[in-house]
Amino acid sequence: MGRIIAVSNQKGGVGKTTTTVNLGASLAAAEQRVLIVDFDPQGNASSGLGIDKSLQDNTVYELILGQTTIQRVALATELPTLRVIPADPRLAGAEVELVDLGEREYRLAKALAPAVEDYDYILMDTPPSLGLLTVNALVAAQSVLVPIQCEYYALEGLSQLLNTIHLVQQRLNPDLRLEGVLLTMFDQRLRLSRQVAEEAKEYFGDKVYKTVIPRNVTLGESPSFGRPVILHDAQSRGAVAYLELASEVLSHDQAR
Amino acid sequence: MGRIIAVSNQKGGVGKTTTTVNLGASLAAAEQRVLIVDFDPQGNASSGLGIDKSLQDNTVYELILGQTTIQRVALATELPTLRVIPADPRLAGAEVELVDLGEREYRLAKALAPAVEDYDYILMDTPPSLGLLTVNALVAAQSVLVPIQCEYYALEGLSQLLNTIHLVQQRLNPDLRLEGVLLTMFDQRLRLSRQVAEEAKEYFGDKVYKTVIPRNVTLGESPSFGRPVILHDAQSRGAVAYLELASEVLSHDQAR
Ligand SMILES: Nc1ncnc2c1ncn2[C@@H]1O[C@H](COP(=O)(O)OP(=O)(O)OP(=O)(O)O)[C@@H](O)[C@H]1O
Ligand SMILES: Nc1ncnc2c1ncn2[C@@H]1O[C@H](COP(=O)(O)OP(=O)(O)OP(=O)(O)O)[C@@H](O)[C@H]1O
Ligand SMILES: [Mg+2]
Ligand SMILES: [Mg+2]
Repeated sequence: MGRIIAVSNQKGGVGKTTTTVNLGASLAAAEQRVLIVDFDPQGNASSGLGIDKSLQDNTVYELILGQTTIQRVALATELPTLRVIPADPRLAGAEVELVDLGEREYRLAKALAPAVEDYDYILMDTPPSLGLLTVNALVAAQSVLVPIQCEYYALEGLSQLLNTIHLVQQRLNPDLRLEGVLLTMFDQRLRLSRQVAEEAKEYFGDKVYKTVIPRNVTLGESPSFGRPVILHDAQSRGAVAYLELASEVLSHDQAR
Repeated sequence: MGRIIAVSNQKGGVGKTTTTVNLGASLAAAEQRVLIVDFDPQGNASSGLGIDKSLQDNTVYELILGQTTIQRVALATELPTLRVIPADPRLAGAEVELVDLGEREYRLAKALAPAVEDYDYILMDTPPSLGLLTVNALVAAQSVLVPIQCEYYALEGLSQLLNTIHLVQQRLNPDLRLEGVLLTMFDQRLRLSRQVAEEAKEYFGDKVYKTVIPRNVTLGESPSFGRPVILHDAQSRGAVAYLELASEVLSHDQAR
């Protein structure tokens, strides 16, 4: 029974894509059947998994417009149980085109419904905004994983994000809940990092994952090789952290 | 004769706000009359300059809807020749509300027109997207300053940004040009940083500023004190880099 998780935070550059790709890959390494949905027109999750976007006739854009099926658009990756639905800049057009269509907030939810039985985890990467694309992901999701960079500006936008989640719960998806808050790019040596981490823990309590992702250059390098970090350098601190996060997510699920 | 510059890149977290605040402050330290316009609903530039957003009746939202004037909404800062027009989450509503209004792409340009004579530089911070808010800033601007983080994903989105700039030039603002490309968060020790910097220089040639902004924790700390870095720690590498950038921008302008 697939768990559907949106990875979302409208603050830019906080590690949404890095978390989607590397948590997805780590869950697949633990033999979970995982589908990553790239729902950001930048298409970073697609290229981070080695997909050449210029070669794809079908992307998530065609999927939400009903022009293709999941089977045709979900691409294999180097990990046997990991598939990815790619995105490219055409998706930016959907933000405008969907406005006039019926059930515009439910397009992604409807498109993914046939896949729920085939996967253990469906992870959706979202753009740094609270527009119609992110709302579609929040409607399709059962829960939201919120990466928070250990920087000052990262705390500022949280109330806006929580407001949006609350609005989606009230009007569009009453079952939506907070999966967890993930501290990213944590640098033990910096007082700023420790301060922001402390404040996030005070604000979110036990919703903050015990796993903290350190700032680690291999997480920045692995996308340039088109591979998740566990395939690029499995011994690195970045890879170890995301494997730990995967086992924390799995232990939460087994406990439910 | 105010120079109107939009600071823009739809990739998130690349240093748009940090550049707007600190280049603006450094130009003001060189006795230029500077207006910073926060055009991102996150309102990071406002809080980075010590503005308490919850206390403001008037923000840039009211300005573009014609409900207030520049004089009432441009707030003083600790630097005598620096003012800021604040933003808050209400601005996110404008993205939807503007769609049905006439001349929706020209709202910011029209609102700022009365200020052009009073300032030497008008810098606009933009959100990490290519929607109507960013388009408004590109229409109001004479040029675009593009911060690029020295990371792999940062290069991916450039062609989308250049496409958008080209579309704005063709249809809405023929005079728009590229002010320059600024390399940010550069870490000399990392091969990744050096590689991305090399590629950006190949791609953009002499449009890349000679000044490169290093990764420096004071740039992350100063917003938590509500002050630009030159007032928080003027000796820091971050402050020195933005002062250098300001003199490079000024020397370009004097040469014209
Ligand atoms: N823990 C980390 N250590 C070092 N670098 C990281 C880490 N996490 C992410 N990065 C790098 O930081 C940059 C921002 O991360 P990423 O692109 O995943 O954020 P995002 O939230 O998806 O950004 P956007 O808002 O543009 O979608 C990327 O270049 C990425 O490679
Ligand atoms: N040169 C630097 N060295 C260290 N930290 C930096 C540097 N430049 C920016 N930062 C920090 O990195 C984070 C991202 O920078 P910033 O918020 O300015 O980017 P942005 O492009 O405006 O993000 P968004 O896309 O969300 O608007 C911030 O927490 C900022 O304090
Ligand atoms: Mg991303
Ligand atoms: Mg910003």
